Amino acid sequence: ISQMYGSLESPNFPEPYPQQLERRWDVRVPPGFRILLSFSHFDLEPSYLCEYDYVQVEAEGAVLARFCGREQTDTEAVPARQVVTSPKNTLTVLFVSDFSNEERYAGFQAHYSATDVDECGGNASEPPCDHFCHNYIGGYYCSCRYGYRLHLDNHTCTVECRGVVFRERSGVLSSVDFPAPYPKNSNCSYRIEVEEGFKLRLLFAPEFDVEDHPDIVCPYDHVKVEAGGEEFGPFCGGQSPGLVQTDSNVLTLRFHSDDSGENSGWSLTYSTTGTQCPVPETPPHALLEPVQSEYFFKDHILFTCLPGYCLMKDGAALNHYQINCRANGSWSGVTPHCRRIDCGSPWEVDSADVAFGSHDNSTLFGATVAYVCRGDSGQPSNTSFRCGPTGKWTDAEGGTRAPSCHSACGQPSRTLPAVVKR
Amino acid sequence: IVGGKSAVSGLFPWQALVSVEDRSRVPQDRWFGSGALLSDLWVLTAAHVLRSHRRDASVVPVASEHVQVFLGLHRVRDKHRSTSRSVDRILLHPRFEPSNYNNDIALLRLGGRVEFSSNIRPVCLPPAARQDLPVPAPDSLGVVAGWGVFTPNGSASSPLRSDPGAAADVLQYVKLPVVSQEECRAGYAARAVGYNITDSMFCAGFPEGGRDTCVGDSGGAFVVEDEVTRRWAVLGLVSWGGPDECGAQRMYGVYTRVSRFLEWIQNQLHGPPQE
Repeated sequence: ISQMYGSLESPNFPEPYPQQLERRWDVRVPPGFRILLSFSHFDLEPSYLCEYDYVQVEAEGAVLARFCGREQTDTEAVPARQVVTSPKNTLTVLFVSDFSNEERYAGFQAHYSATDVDECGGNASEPPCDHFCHNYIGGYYCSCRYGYRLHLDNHTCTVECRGVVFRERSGVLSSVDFPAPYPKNSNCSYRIEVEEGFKLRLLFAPEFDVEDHPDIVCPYDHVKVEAGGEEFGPFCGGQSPGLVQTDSNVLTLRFHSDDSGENSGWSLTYSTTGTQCPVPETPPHALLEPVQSEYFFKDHILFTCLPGYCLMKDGAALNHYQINCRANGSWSGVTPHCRRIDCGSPWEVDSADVAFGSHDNSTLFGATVAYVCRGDSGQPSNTSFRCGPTGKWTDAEGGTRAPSCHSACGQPSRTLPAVVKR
Repeated sequence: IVGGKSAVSGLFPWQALVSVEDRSRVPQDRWFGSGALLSDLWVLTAAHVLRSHRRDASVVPVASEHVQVFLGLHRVRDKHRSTSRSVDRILLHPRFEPSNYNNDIALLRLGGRVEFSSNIRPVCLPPAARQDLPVPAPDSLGVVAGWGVFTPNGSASSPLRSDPGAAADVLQYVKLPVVSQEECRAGYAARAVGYNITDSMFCAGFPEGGRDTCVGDSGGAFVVEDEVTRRWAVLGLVSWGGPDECGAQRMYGVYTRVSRFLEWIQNQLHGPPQE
C-alpha cells in the first residue's frame, strides 16, 4: 500500500474473520514521512500474550506492538486510542487467527496516514545538519554560516582554505574559528614563503585539540608540515607539537579534518631566523657597530677606526665600511684594517728649522714637530704642531695653517739710504 | 708727502692703505688714508679717517663693510694684486674730538689674519710716555710714508688743500724732525688763533717748510728707529695740518702721540688686564 492514507480491515469485517488466517499489509509512504496507525474498532479473540489471534505492527524488522482482545474487556493488549507511529516511512500490519474460535469476533478496522517527519527537531539523536537545519514537508535541507560552504554530503559545512600564502617574516595562523571547533571535511593548506636565507620555525600554542584515535595515528584529523623535503607530523590529539624548527625558508602546513568531531583545533606563531654568519674579529684600532654575540642574515656591521687611524679597504681610505651578512651565511666583504694616520712631511717654512718630537722622525698620528726660526727672525706664532686625527698638522689652538718666521716688529726688509757725510 | 722720495718695496712693510667708500651718503663718498700694521690682525690708524661725515657732530665710524685694507702695497695701481682684507671691527678712540682732532686714533680688526712676508710686517709700539720725557722727544727724527698728495721737489706753493693735486701712485716717504710743542703752537699762533695743540699731539717738520705730510697721508705711521734695538716704532699718526698748502713755513704737520694711548691699544688687542 503506497497511498498517503487509508484503512485496513480484517477479512469479512464486520463479520467474524476466518480461522487459521494470516494476512499482511505493507504500507510504504515517501521518505520524510512517518506512518500513524490507529484502530477505530478492535474485536479479536483474547489470549495470554496474544498467542491465538492478534494484530502485530512491525517496522524496520522490529515489533512495534501486538494487539488482541476485545475493547469491552479488561485486557492489556487492546490498542484502544493508542496510535502506533513508524520510525521511518514503512509499516507492516500482520493479522493472524488460529483454528479454535468459539465465539464470534468481528475483527478490526484500522486507519493509517502519512505524517511529516521534523528531521530538524530536537528528538534526533544526532543533528542532521552541521550548522543550520531547515524542515519541509517530506524532507529537510542544511545550510551553513557565512564563509562556509555545504559539503557534498549536504550535511557538513566546510571552508575553502587552500592556497593561503604568508610572506611576512613572522606571523600567526590557526585553524578556522580557533578556539571554536574547526570545520569538518576540510583540507586546508597554508604556505609560508620568506626570503631565501631565513629559516622558518613554528611554535604551536599549548591549546591543541585535533581529533585523534587511541590506537591509530591520526586517522581522522591531522596537521602536517612540509618544509624543504622534510615532513613534520602528522600531529593530532591534545598534546601540542610545540616547536617545529625547519631548515627552509618555505613550508606548507596541511590540515585535514573529516566529517565528524567537535575539536577546537590549533594555533601557532611562526618566526624566522636568518642564516648565521661568523662573528668577525675586530681589527686593531677599529670600532665595530653593532657588537652582537651572533649575526644573522640581513645583519650588517659598520667598521670605523679610532681617532688617528684611517680605514683602508682595497688600497683606498674610507671613513667607514659596512659588510652585510648574506643569505648563504657569509659576509659581503672582508674585514678592513685601520692604518695609523700619517700627516706626511711637515711644512717647509722659510728661515725655520723643523724639530721632530720623536727620534724616528715619525709623522704619524700623535707625532709632534716644532718650528724654530733661524737667525734674528721672530718666533713663529705657533711653533709646535701635532699630527691630528684629520691627518693635518695642528697647533694647540686647532689651527692648521703653516707657521711663518716673520720678522719681529719694526724691522723693514730694506734699509733707508745711508747717510752721506758732509 | 711733500718734499719726500719714492719708497722701494719692503721699506715700510707695516704701511697699510685704508680705503673707505661711504655708501650711506648720497652721492657716495670715497677717500683713503693709511694705517700701521700692529699684528696679523690689527691695524692702527687715525680716527678721522674712519669717521662718517655726518652733518651732526656725532662721532660715528663708517660701516666696517665700507672699509678695505691693502697690505704689502707699493704702487696704488697694484691694489688688486696686493693682500687685502675686509674689516670686521672699527674702534674709534672714545675720546676722539672731531672739532680739533684731539685723540685722533683708531684700530681696525681685519676680517682675516694676514701672512707676514718681506712686504708685510708689523711695526713696533713705542715705549710708554713719561711725564718728564715726552715720546717722541723734540728733535727726534722720524719718517712718514703715504700715498697722499705729493710734490717731490718740495715746492712750498703746492699743493693747496683746496686744490690738493694728485695723489702718489708709488709710496712716498719723508724724514721729519719732531718740533717742540711750544714751537708748534707758536707757529700756528703766528698764522691764526684757535689751533689747539694738545698733549695728545706732537708736531714734526722744518721751520722753513718744504717737507711735510699732506692730504691722503692721514693715519700713516710716524716711525722712529730705536738706537739700541734698531727697530722702528710708530710714535705718531698723521692727523692734521694748517689750512693752506702742505709744507708751509712753521705750519708743522700735527701727529697723534701714540705713546699716550698704549694702554687703550693693548686693551683692545688683548682685552683688559685680568684683576
